[in-house]
Amino acid sequence: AFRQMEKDEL
Amino acid sequence: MNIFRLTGDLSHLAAIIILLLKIWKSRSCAGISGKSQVLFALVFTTRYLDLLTSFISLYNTTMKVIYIGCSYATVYLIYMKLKATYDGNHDTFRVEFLIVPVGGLAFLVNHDFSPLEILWTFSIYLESVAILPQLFMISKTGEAETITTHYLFFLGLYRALYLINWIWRFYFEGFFDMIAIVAGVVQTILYCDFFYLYVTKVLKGKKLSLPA
Repeated sequence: AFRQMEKDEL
Repeated sequence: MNIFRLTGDLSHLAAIIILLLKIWKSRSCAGISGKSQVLFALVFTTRYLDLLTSFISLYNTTMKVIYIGCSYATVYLIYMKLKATYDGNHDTFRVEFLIVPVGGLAFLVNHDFSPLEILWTFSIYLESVAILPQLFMISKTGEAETITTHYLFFLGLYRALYLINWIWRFYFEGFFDMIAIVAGVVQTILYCDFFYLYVTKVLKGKKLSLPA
């Protein structure tokens, strides 16, 4: 995956 | 969540709390760059707008609220309550030289041309250079209080730990975000000079003074 769809990082 | 990201977040939280307590207890913001703190408040504001649109976890929401709350409280102390102790003569970095290029870059290089994504990208790029006014101020005054160096150490350490977190997540989850990684590398590199002084001076009980 190029980038996690969900932004789960602060 | 992995140990590197968790310790990174706790290191970031420690930095924010150390600074707020230092200013509050000493009733003074001498040696602290108000411009950097305004930039950090802007970083959190533009990055955490998703507080209004999506819920990820209690931890995620709690930390975001704490970061935003503490950063605005710090700006309030510097520019309002303890304004008399603000050393504006040494806090002269031209932040427009940061905000304009970062704003332009966020429009040019992003994952998705939507308002939330552009603001998130702006926030990531801005965070990587937000400490420059503070480092510039220390180079102008030629010294920094020891508590300020601890603040900077934890602040620099947090993104360094995030770099390891991204290596971990790439290896185990196949996840990576090139924008966050490149900005994080730049951000951590900007601290290298300070890290060297911190380890060779402050950890040996000396005061941090420049030129080294």
